Amino acid sequence: PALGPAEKEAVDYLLQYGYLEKPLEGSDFFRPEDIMEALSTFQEASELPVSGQLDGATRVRMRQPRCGLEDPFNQKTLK
Amino acid sequence: YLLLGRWRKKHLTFRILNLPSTLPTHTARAAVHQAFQYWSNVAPLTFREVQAGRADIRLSFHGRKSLYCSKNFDGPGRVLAHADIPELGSVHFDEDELWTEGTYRGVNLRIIAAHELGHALGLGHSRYTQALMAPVYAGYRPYFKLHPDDVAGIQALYGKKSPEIEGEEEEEAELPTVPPVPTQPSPMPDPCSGDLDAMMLGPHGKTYAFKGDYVWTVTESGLGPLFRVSALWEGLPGNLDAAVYSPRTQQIYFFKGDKVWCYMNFRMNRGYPKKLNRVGPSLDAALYWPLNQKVFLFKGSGYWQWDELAPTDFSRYPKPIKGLFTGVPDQPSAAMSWRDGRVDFFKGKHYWRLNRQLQVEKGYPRDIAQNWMHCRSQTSDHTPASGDTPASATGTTVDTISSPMDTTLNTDHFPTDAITD
Repeated sequence: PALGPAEKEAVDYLLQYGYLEKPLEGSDFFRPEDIMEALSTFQEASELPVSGQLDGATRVRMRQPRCGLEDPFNQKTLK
Repeated sequence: YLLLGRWRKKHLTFRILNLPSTLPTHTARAAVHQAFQYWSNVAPLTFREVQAGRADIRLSFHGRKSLYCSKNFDGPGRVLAHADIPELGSVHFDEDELWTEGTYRGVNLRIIAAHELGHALGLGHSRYTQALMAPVYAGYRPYFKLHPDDVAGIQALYGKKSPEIEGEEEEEAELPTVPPVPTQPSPMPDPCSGDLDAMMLGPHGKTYAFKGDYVWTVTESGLGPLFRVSALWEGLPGNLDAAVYSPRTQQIYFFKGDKVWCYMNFRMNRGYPKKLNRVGPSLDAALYWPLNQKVFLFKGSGYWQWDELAPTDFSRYPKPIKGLFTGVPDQPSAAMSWRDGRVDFFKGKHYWRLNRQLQVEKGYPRDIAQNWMHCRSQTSDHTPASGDTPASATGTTVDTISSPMDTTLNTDHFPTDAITD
């Protein structure tokens, strides 16, 4: 499904900082479950309520000033 | 905390190349000095400022574009700064930010400098949001101090600060222990035979071809002389399985059997070779794909994707080569990528070129000897178009290649931990 501007901005953020990896095989589109998992990882690493949804708190967090290096967080490292 | 690497010495120099216009010079300099001090207070590190010449850590401010940095900044807000991992030493700040000190306005230079120095010293991002090494700037804190996770991270790299540090001698750069290399090399290969062990787009954009005990460079105008592999990379055996250079970390990885060797330029990193445990032994080929900054390792009909700077879950690998690299044969003998994302696979006497969508382009496979090795014809004449291999190359000694050996210090971290353990 086509992403709205806010969703696209969030996906760009998740990609830029290593939460989401561009799918190499098949389609150029991300699967909703991949985006949800990346959002969940970002929320968990940011100590936000983990919903896997692009809620207001997550958007605010993504707009905060930060370091340009990638984050190493994924479900495995968080575990 | 996450560890990305470490310096092989504990007494480091730094140089401030420029300062932000938003702060008085003495205030900005004091902020940077204080940033170093946070780390030297808890670890046996010393930092000495130099005003000219080469320094280990170099701090500078640049804007949206820089001639000297490939990572552009984005104006006020969002990305504030970035830094390289050891032993590279670059620390860059976005000059469009409102850099301040002693106020809640703007962005505190001291705290951000301390964060970026953490990267320059080898720390990755912490998952503790109150840690200095958390990725997001938590704002000005008048009574700022390091988080226990920051302290634990830096001490994991350099140990705890001890009182004897003042009188301690600068440690010598320890030479790597290298296994003996056979003194009788295999016969000098004919580049026009087409067969290759490995290909690599190496540092400074040089293309290296490997066959048997020998390596040579390939350019648009011809071939370089053949050198013994061990003459260029001391301690490296011939008959390699695969070779790949990562511009992301500036490391060169060589694979043979169940071992991996890791070099920065022409010096082997300490602790290598190491055993490959997480990916299969006897790899066929390896390449770095610039579009996702990952290293790909190939064996048989499968591949592994490896992120050098983040934990990689290898449980999903190997995956079938054909599922990603359309039209490529199994068991390639070599592979390499170009900066624009195109990829070449080599097998036997032929090579296949893939576009950025990783599909074989029309007209391939083509002949390696003719199109890469400047050979006039595959069957009638096997003389390199650029001239015969110089006789002097037969008895190559280290002396003949002394200039490329004069390079930077090797690193002391283990970037291959993900695939070796």
